[in-house]
Amino acid sequence: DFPPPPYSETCRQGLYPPKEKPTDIATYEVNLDLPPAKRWAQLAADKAAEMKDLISVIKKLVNSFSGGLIIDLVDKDLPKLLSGLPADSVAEMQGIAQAANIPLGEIFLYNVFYEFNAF
Amino acid sequence: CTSIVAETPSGEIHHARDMDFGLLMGWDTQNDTWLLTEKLRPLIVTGDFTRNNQTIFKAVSFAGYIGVLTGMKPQKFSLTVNERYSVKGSGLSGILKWILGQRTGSWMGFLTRDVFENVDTYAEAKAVLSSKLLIGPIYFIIGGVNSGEGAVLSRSIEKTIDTHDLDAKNGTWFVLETNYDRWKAPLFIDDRRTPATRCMNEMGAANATLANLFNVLNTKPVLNKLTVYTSLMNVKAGILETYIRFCADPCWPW
Repeated sequence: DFPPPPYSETCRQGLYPPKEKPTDIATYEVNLDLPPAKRWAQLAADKAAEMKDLISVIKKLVNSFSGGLIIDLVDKDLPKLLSGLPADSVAEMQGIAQAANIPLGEIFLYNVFYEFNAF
Repeated sequence: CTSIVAETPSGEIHHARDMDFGLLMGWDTQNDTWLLTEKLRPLIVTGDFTRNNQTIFKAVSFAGYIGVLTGMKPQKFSLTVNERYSVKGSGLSGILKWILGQRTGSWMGFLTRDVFENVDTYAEAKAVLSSKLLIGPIYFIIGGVNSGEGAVLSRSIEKTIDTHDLDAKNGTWFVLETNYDRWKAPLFIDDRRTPATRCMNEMGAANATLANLFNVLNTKPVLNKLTVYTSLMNVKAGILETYIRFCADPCWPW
């Protein structure tokens, strides 16, 4: 139930500040002095269920256009795929995978999904 | 996505964005929502990246994602990333090269994270983001603290195709990017650029505040069913505010 383009809605006024608060979004310290594998541990543990929920959707969507090829590739060739990434990034993803109890390949897929989505 | 960098007559720089994500990623016919978009909202967090107990930069992120799609380094620069779709050099070739072992290009998320950790000036951030080889095409939108410090970099895998800089003295007091090259017409059914530009011009440079940018970004269809959050940034003041957004019906799906 929306009109077709061209869009003609009047520019909105007076919406700020919205009833939502910036503090509704949790802030986490990412301490770069810690070993990479420990930087995201608390966040990953707190949000594990939501991350699993999202990744299951991503896997279904990736499977729907690749017929399982990409997921198989990530599962089988993960060490090779990770080998060209910055060491700290790999360690951070390993830390997240461990804290959230999610396979590392799925965390990697999640972290590169923005590029996959574009193509 | 829609990203805007605006300069006021006094030379203050504001940077704001709507993060839209999940296009064609499963439409929930019962609730008229995008499946992936709905799953992303509970994952929104603000990261306060510290060294020696001091904030180095702040970023709006999705839990589990270690890159930066929206971020601000106080007193230095701000950055947002918008998806760029390109049939020629779509990113498929970059991903295939990566899989086959040719590791010359950078994944965008890891690159932006590296820029925030290791770069300290607007000019250097702009230079790095302009020149690095990438896995796929992208728009980088950067802002700074001084007059003229704002730009949209239209990136292919290999190079910067176009740089659109703030130039308030010559009338360009804002730069605005959705998901289309500025020298081409946007897709007819996904034209957020025209209404956003109209609202910016109605607002005028003298009224370019974060509050008014929030109004622009929450005018439909700039705000749409894909919008996950709106972020407002002022690098000089060290402000990064983020609001989770929902688009009440009637609302365009993108």
